[in-house]
Amino acid sequence: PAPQSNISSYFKST
Amino acid sequence: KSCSILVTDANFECNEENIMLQAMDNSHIALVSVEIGAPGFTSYRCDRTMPLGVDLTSLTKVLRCAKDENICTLKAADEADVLNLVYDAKSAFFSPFFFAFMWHGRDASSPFPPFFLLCSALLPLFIHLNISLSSQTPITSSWPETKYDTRVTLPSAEFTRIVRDLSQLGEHVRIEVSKEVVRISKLKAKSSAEDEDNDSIPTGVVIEMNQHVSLTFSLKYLVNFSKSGSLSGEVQLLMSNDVPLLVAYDFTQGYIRCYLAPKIGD
Repeated sequence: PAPQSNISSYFKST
Repeated sequence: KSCSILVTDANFECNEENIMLQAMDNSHIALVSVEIGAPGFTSYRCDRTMPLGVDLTSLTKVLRCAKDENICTLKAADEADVLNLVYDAKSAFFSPFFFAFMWHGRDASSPFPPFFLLCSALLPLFIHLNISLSSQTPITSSWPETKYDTRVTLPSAEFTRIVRDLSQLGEHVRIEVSKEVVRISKLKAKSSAEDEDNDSIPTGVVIEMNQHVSLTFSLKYLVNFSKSGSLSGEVQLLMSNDVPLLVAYDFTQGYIRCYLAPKIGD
C-alpha cells in the first residue's frame, strides 16, 4: 500500500 | 463520544463564546476539531478562559451513564483539577437513583472506579461525577484557512453506509470527484468478484468543484469519522489534491470537523 502521510506535515505556522 | 474514537486525551478550550477542542490522533494521521457555541447550551457561563484537559476515553464511559432525557451540567471551578458532571433528570418517574463518586488519576490501566448506588423512590436522578483534569499540550493554532477544489455534500447516513460497506472489502479507498460524479472505490479487493468500483451517487448529493480531485485514504479513519453522522443529517467532504480531506458535520451552534492525511503516491 502507498505510504501514509502525516497530518502535522500539513500544518503551517501561524 | 465521536472524538474519543480518534483521540484519547484532549483539551476543551473554554471561553465566553464557546467550547472548542482540537487534537490529533496518536498516529498523527487525523485531526479532529470541535466547536460548540455558547447558545448551544441551555445555560453557559465562563468567567475565565481556561483549558480543561480530559481523558476522553474515561469521559465517554461516564457519558454512557446518561440517558437521553438527562440534562448534563459540566462545571470546573477556578484552579480546580476536576471536571464535575451532573446529570439531572427532570422526570420524577426516572428519578430513583443517586450516584456519587470521585475520580482521580488518568491511568488507563486502572479499573473504572467503584461507585455507590443509593435508591430512593423520591430522590431526583442525580449523577455527580468528577473527572480529574490534566495539562495537555493543545494545538492552539487553527487549521489554516484552505480553499478546497471540491465540495461534496451528501446525507450523512449515506456516507456512513458507504465507508462501512467498503471497509468490509478493503483497507483503503480512493475518492475521485469530477464534474458530475463522485466515485468512492476500494483499492484492495479480497477477490476478483469484489473488484468492481462502487460508484456511489445517492440521492441528495451535491458536487461543487473547480478541479478534478483524486485522493486515497485509510478507510478505518473514515469509518471512525462517520460515527459523527448522528450529529447532522448532512456531511461535507472537502478536498484538494495533496492536502488532507476535511469531513465536516455542522450542527446547531457548532460543528465537528475531521481532517485526514492522504496516502502518498499510488
